[in-house]
Amino acid sequence: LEARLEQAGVLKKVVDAIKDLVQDCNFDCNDSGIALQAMDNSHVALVSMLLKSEGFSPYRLDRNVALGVNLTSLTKVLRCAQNEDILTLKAEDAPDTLSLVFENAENDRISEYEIKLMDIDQEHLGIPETEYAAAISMPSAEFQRICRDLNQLSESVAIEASKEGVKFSCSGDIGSGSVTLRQHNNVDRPELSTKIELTEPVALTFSLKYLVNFCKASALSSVVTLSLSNEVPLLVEYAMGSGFVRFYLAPKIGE
Amino acid sequence: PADQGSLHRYFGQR
Repeated sequence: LEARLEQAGVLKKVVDAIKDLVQDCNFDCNDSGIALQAMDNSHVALVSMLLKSEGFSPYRLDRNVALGVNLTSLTKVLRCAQNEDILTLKAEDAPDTLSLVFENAENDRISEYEIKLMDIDQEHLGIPETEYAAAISMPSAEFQRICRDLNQLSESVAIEASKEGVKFSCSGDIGSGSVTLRQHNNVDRPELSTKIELTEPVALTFSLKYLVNFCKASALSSVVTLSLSNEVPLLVEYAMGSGFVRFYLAPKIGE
Repeated sequence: PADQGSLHRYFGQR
């Protein structure tokens, strides 16, 4: 593998977004790019990430390879890169190590690091194609604020999407709270718009602890999309220029 | 209070 990324900051943000959810995971490298799928220890949340091969220049791969990485170790090495550095990932066919090269834009500094890889026997889940009943896109900073605010009052949040809007509500020992968003279109700054596409009303309850965790991906994209259907896991997606980070969260069941 | 089910309830193993 040899994959060169114009901005090391992209990988730094991706790893920052997922390192508190999963510790060890495989980076699966194939023709479509570098992908990752991993569940948290409780098997309640799943992260699915893709950095498309088009996002690298060049992207060269002789045969598919799984890079078993400890994300804490990778974070330590990525801290040694500036966000604007050019990052090159290199690995042999049956690699024991992953090589990371950081070059500054002026081309007068080259840093070379290697991290040890590990064999990870990772469970892969098949995620069915789903036509969601509701898709809500909103500023990622707003979603983060709602999750943090409501998490002060409660462990869980009810998300209800209807024609009127989307309502996040919670109740706990000290009281209760809710935030309702209505659809609006910001012509000058589309990334600040809230869009609600609905085929039928949805009401689901989720653990806020995980949602707060997902919001660490807010640095990746100014927009987040929540996709919901009754009785299926929530999809929280942060799209990047050439790739995505998606989180799935199992709903709470029964009252 | 509601129970937290795991993702295995929804997603099959590949």
